[in-house]
Amino acid sequence: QFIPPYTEDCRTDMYPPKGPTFKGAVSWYTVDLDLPPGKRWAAVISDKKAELVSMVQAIKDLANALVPSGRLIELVDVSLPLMANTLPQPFGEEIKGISAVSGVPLGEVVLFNIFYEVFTV
Amino acid sequence: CTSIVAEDEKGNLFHARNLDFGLFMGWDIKNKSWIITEKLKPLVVNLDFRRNNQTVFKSTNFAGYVGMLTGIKPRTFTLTMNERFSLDGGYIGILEWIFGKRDGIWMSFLTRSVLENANSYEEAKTLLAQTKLLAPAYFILGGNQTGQGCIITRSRLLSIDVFDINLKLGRWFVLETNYDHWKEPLFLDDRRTPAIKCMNQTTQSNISLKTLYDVLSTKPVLNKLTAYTTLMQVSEGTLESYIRDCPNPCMPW
Repeated sequence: QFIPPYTEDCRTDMYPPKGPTFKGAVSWYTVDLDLPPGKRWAAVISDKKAELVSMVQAIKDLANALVPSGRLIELVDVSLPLMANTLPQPFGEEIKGISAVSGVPLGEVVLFNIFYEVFTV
Repeated sequence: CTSIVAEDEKGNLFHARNLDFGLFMGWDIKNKSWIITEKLKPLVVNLDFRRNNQTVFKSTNFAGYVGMLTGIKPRTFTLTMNERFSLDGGYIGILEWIFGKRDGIWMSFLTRSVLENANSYEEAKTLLAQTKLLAPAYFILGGNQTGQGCIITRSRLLSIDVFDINLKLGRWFVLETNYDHWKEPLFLDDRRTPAIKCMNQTTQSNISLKTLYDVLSTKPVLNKLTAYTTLMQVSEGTLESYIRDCPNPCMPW
């Protein structure tokens, strides 16, 4: 159907994934729960640092487009790090560890982690 | 999002989902795509959470996100979470949290905690239905025994509804998008009707991970917000994920 909602006949024989709807496979990582929370995500984040930085930058660009003064991101960077200390364990410490390994400011990692809650409105 | 739990004629349970995220977060006019959705795709990872060198649970995640949206406790249960939009949304829970009222739990933290600590389908169901949350949500839970599959519709405080697989009533699958199952979806965003049509066309005798992937590949179940598709089979403990794209013409949601 070439007008919205672009419905189509039920697909068949799509598996194994291939073709234009398949963008790539997903890599596996191990998270060792015996490690201290701050160190559990080090391997994943070391590998995905550039992608994480790029995604956070895209969120900042959107926020700055909404509030051009940059005050919204300022608020995130100042206020949300305080929230990290209130999060239940081990989540707060894990988020701090992700911020330390990636170099992404703590408030911005907290924002990414509460995105799903925020966007339920 | 679209999540499905289905039971085949031999009593095997399959659980699959499309993760859709990034609505209204920047539209790239040139590439006809959502900016944040495209930025999230390279962050998709499969994780094997281990303790004492043994798998406790597995999940599909975004790197940097410590909560869980999709996971499996091998041979015990599978779990996905879909967003439930409400005016009494998560921002109220967050404000309450900031102002010191912290008796609720962040929903993606609850799903992780359930994957880590619950040891049965029933225990997981009880925790997901009864724990106070910061935001409304749909929890889609599958077990490892016949009839174990349900959608738990949650407000921040209460379990509003639990909708189970019921073979006696001919309900061999449960399917959730982002609308209460007893209400009509928004006419501009009806992924439920085409998904149910494809499930019925597939039939219980042919349901498998392969055919679930077909259902989740059909537009508009697959759309511009779809970041990944995950397929899980609890009895085998398998989880496989694929990053998705929706070639034009394709619905933005």
